[in-house]
Amino acid sequence: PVTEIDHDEL
Amino acid sequence: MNIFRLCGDLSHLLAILLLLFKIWKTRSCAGISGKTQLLFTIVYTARYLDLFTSFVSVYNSVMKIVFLTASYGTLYLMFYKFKPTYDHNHDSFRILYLIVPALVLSFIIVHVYTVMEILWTFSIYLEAVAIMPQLFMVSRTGEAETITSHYLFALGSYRALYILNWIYRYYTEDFLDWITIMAGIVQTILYCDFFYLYITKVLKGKRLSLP
Repeated sequence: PVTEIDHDEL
Repeated sequence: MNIFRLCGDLSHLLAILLLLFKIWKTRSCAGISGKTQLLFTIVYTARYLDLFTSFVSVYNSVMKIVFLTASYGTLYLMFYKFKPTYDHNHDSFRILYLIVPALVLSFIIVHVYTVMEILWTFSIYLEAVAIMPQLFMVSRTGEAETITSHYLFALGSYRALYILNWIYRYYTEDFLDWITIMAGIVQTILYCDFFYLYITKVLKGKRLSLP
């Protein structure tokens, strides 16, 4: 499965 | 969210608003690099496509929308409304020299091979060097208006504050993202010369002019 990265900065 | 990141974001926001204010108030975009503004618009567009795919917080989403709107607004003012005041002769940096390497690098050093992730990485690399046409323009004309200097100082401080934020996050939550950290350091180093001039000249009430 492809990992989704959550970018929590702007 | 910590104090460093909040100050960084506010500094970033201040920079963008300062630029819009300057252009609107003086009805001129003299001394501003349209190429740097175009690069920043590409940066925000590539990075904030995730507005449609992931939600972090209302704060994040609002800031993303503000950055996008302001950057397109700046392009509109520069290339349409106040186009005659745009000093394109001095804005001669070749931006393909920045875009192509940033794009190539984002295919080589990236966390995950997905379209969104490559676009995000590209935006991080491009942002690191996006100020170069503007700094090149200041060096060519040998000066910058005071409000332009404030704009550049706020814009440079933003990533420097983010570096403090990453150090803080490393110790408090084990957060470590080498892509943003390395790019952020490069981005901040590019401003060092300007920071020196800003502190030694602009803060003492003098106009920023190069020897």
